[in-house]
Order: sequence, then C-alpha cells, then structure tokens
Amino acid sequence: VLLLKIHATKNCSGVSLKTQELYAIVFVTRYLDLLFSFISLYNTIMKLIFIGSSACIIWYIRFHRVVSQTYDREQDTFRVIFLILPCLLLGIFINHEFTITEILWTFSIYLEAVAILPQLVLLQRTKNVDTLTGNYVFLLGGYRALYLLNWIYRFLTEPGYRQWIVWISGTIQTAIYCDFFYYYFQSWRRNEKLSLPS
Amino acid sequence: DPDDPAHDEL
Repeated sequence: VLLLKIHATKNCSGVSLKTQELYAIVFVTRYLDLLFSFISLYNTIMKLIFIGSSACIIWYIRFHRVVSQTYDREQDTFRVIFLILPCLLLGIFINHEFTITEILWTFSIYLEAVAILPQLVLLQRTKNVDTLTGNYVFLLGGYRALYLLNWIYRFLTEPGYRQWIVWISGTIQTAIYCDFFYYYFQSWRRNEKLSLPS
Repeated sequence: DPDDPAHDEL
C-alpha cells in the first residue's frame, strides 16, 4: 500500500523514514533464516516481499529525485537509537537460545513492537494526514492485530504451541495502535480527514 | 521441544 502510494503520487509527506528503516532492520534480522531453513513457499515469498518493499520505500524517500523533496525531514526526528539499543539488550538477555541468529531474531520481535512509534509521532505532527498514509498505518496495525486471533487459534488447535516472547511483544505492538485506531474510526465515521490530537 | 518454538510466523 505504502509503496504504491509513493510510486503513484510521487509524494511521501507524512511518511516516516525512521519507521521504514526500523522495519528494514526488523525484516533483515528476522529473516536471516531464509538462508538456512524453508517453511513454505508462501512464507519465503512474503519474507522477500517485506524486505524488498521496505528497501524500495527507503530508496524512494532517500534518493528519488521528486519523492525525496517531499520528505518531512524536520518533523521526522524520533531518536531511534532509544528504541534499538533497549531492544538489543532485551534480545541479548531474554531469548530462547544464546546464539547470534536467535538473539537477532528475538531483537527483531522486540524492535517490531515499537517500530511504528516514529510514524505515529510524525502523524501527530502532521495536520492533515494523507488518506493513503492513514490507511497504511491502519492496515499495518490491523495485520498485527489479526495475529492475536491466529495465536489463540493455534494455541487451541496445536498441542504444545506457545511462544511467550512473541505473544507479549505482539500484544504490546497492537496496544500501541489502539489510540490511532480510535481516531481512525472516528474520522471514518464522520467522513472527515484523519488528524491526531497533539 | 515445545520450549523451542519453530519460527514459522512472519
């Protein structure tokens, strides 16, 4: 959705490069297993799509002659190091196995939970949020919220299925969107442009 | 081992 929006409108105002870069870090550190394990064709294709689309979005915002001019550089100022470092420490200390790939995988789970924050802060600073950008954040949050249902279903149907690190991180991730969801639905119901209160 | 979850989700 976001890549299509940027490609079609040649405009990335209201889009946080910081969040996209955090997602790129999340996908690369999590999908290292592309190199040594195969789960399904769907799984492999989606991993490649996630890595590829976020790389494309970053390229557009950073380097595209037209798109890069529309980037809200002065507004997108979230200090991502304050997210990356704690997640890395958490990944080193709370994991299933003390190996490089497992620590990086766990780090990516923690980082993903908070990766949307720079985008939410930028949306709050943007007076009139572009409809497509609002829809992108809604779909991203909705996609993760659906995982909660999936985890319940798998817990009930697969003996021994549990993964506390993923469940807790995913629940926090979805909770971070709650406020956004509220204003998204309100603006939808009133047929108004989305704007988050500051 | 159930405590060693397969990373089969995205």
